[in-house]
Amino acid sequence: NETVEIGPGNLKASFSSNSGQLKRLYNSKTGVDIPVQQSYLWYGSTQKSDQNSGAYIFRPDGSPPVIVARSVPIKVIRGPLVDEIHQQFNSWISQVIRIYKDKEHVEFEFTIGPIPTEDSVGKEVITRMTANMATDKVFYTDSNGRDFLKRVRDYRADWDLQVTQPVAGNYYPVNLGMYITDNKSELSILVDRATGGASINDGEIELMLHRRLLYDDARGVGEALDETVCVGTASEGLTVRGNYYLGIHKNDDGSRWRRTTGQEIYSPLVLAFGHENQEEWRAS
Amino acid sequence: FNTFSLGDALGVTQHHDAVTGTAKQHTTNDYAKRLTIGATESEAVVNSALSCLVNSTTGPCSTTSSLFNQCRLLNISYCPPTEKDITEGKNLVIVAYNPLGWNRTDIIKIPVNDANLIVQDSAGNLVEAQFIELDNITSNLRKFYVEAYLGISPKQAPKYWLIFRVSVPPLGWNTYFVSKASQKGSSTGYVSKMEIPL
Repeated sequence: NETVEIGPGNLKASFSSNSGQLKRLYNSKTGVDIPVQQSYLWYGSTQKSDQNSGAYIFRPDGSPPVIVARSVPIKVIRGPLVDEIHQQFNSWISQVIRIYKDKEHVEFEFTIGPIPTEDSVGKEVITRMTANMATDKVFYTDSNGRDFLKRVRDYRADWDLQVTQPVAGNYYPVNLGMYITDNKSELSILVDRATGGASINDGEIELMLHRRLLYDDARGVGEALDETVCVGTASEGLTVRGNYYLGIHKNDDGSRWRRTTGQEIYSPLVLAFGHENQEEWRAS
Repeated sequence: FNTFSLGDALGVTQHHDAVTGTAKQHTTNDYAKRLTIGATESEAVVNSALSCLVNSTTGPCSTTSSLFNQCRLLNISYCPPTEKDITEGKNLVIVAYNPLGWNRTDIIKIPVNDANLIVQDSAGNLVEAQFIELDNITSNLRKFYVEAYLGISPKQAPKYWLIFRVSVPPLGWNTYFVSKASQKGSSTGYVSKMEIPL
């Protein structure tokens, strides 16, 4: 009774009944079993004399990111093809977690926005996966959707790095995905859009999902990063909806999944719809 | 129609400000407008090509008209062709094209108004289906963004997502049919119920 489990196929995800949080991923076919938590947080930014966070510059205010919700109500939907968990973290962040019968990954569909700014604080919303893995500062991000490059937190191979920005300085571009490994298993994320990602602590992966900021970063654009959508005379901040995909594999087995699933995300099926008489349709 | 306007828009949006989102808002809006015009015209090319390729006996193979439509706002459940009531003799036809060079099995998800539907593949075999009720967050997004992007008030949100598995050959397509079940309640689809753990 303490956990809710979903997954009609080999891959199972367990959630705490009390907190609604993801607790564990387990694949009965490969035996990979990783305790993992997932949450939404935001980095705040207010006006600074030296450098504002803006379109070019990610410059959080130095405080740890705010956790959106420590516990979240869940709704569970089960079926022969897909199981879903619906979670609403607050009035402007929700997600659906899906596990399909034939797929060996978890799909997260996030809906974020409009980001409120009435408190005069710009917000940069991330999702964070926390796994029980000893990763020794190392993580991997893709190089323009092709190879994966090794990244080491607070380190540059070519020079002695003075760490002045412990968060922003460890963010890397993510076009295809990123992963961490502890020499026993791999935890990988694939994305449906270009974004930024980091591993700020060992065993963690975080992705930047949405940003709404109130001040120009003085790098040339001359505007705050504050996109709105208008309907008639009303306008509100942009809402984004997208997907990311989480895979767990034995060490060295994840690359096949990242390559093939990555291409399937990048090149989805093209669907066309019409209305015709089936009897007269010559199938091809 | 041709695909030149999409090619042109993609050329313009190679600029570093378009790639990273560091343009002024009115410039970003112009990038979006160019890409939308290009995508719309290219969609017409694809729809026309599919009409010819699928070789329907009823459909025209013409460069000016097409049997098909695509749904760019499918993620917020806006897809007029799938929401339209399925009438006697006219089934919903779905053509899935696979742009990758390998066989692919995937799940597709479309908004529908009825759970008393069946899905068949191109050989007439029944395909396993699952219905999930549309959530409020999606229906609210649909109402707001259809009005914002298309300037129209959409009809009431559809009741269900219809989910089924498709198999598509490399660089090829497959056809699926959605029709009304012969009798009410005779659909073989599984209607999922929502559980709220205590």
